[in-house]
Amino acid sequence: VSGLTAHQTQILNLIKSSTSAEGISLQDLQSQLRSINLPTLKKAVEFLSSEGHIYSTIDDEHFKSTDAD
Amino acid sequence: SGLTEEQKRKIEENRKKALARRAERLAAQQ
Repeated sequence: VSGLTAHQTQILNLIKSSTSAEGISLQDLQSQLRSINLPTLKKAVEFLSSEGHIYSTIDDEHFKSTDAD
Repeated sequence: SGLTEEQKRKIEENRKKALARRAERLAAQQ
């Protein structure tokens, strides 16, 4: 996706790969992206959400991609 | 899935809001 940083793209791809109804949790993202610290991860997720790439599902810690369907 | 109807409704609502944000962003880029 153009206009995204490497971290944002990596995070977006992981969120896209989730197939569950509630999406992927922040905790799962963190455990799969050990090279990215939590504040950076949260900031990237916030950005992706503000741009409409992703949205929160059952709570503010689970996310799905708008590209998934 | 194990989601309640209320959870499904909220997820769908959030999805629509995100799609609206995405459309806004794309419109702003043009």
